[in-house]
Amino acid sequence: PVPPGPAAAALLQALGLPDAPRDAPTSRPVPPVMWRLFRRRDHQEARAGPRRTPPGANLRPCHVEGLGVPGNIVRHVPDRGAAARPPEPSSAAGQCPEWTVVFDLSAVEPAERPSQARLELRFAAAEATAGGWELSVAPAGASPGPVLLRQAVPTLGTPVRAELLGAAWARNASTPRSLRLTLALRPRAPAYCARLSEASLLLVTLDPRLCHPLTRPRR
Amino acid sequence: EAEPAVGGSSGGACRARRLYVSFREVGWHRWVIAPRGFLANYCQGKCALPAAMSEPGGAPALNHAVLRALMHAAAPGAAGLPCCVPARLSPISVLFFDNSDNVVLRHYEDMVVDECGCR
Repeated sequence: PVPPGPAAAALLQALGLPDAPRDAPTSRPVPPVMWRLFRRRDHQEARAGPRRTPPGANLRPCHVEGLGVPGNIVRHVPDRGAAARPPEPSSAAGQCPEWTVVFDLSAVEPAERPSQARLELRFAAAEATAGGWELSVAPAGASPGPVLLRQAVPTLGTPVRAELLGAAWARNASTPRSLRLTLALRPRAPAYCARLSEASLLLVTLDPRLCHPLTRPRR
Repeated sequence: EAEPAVGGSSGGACRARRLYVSFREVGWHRWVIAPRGFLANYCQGKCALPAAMSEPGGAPALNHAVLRALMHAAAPGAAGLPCCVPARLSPISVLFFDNSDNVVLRHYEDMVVDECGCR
């Protein structure tokens, strides 16, 4: 391996990375959604090679095709609150627990403009209930804040997704360094409570410094 | 891994040469998830006539490059030859772990030389 020197530091800087991350976390699998986005982009880039690009066609450089939003950085942020959450016994409706989730967004630079912040939740030990569920999201803190988001959840068989941009922070505001939320999932009809098994945040940002205008199409 | 460079710009016309960047060689393979590396390529070669003109289907030749090559042919001492530089580039995407245990997909423009041209 190349010893860290000015050349490696210059390349890291060109890649927009302050320093070389330390070794990979041993217990963190790569989320399938990230593989899908990478393969979709990589496949397009391969197809956009010099020999196969139709005249005038260009990859949209600052656009995440798989999600349909502007952006050139996609981050899958794990919930830091998971380790601190005590195991929950399943309990009857009306006494469903609340969960605190914490997302560390300190890696996002001030120049990056958020274009999507998708909360993704997976639940376990839930039986189907007539009428489904209602998810509520509020800021976490000593005193409960106003509910930022309420969303009907018909089924828990697939991951529950909620868009936080515009709800947890304003669209044109810069990304907070940390996001602490209180979640609650209540059945609409009497039923056992569900249990949160995983929470994550998919954050898409656009760094205009790395965003070049489309190359001039060939005359 | 690179195609052996030809001494200076004396041999061969201006064109893209193979250069593969391996993240393992750079020592980043523990935090870069994919790809394992990429073909960055580089430009080298002589920009005298007719190389200063564009290859069929390649990037359009710059008139100024042709003018310089003409002047060099007529009076070698008057002005140097045009330079062989990237004329068309492609992006790559990199999937990696950052220091906050996030999995990050970043898109980088202008990382691969597709075509070279005389400028």
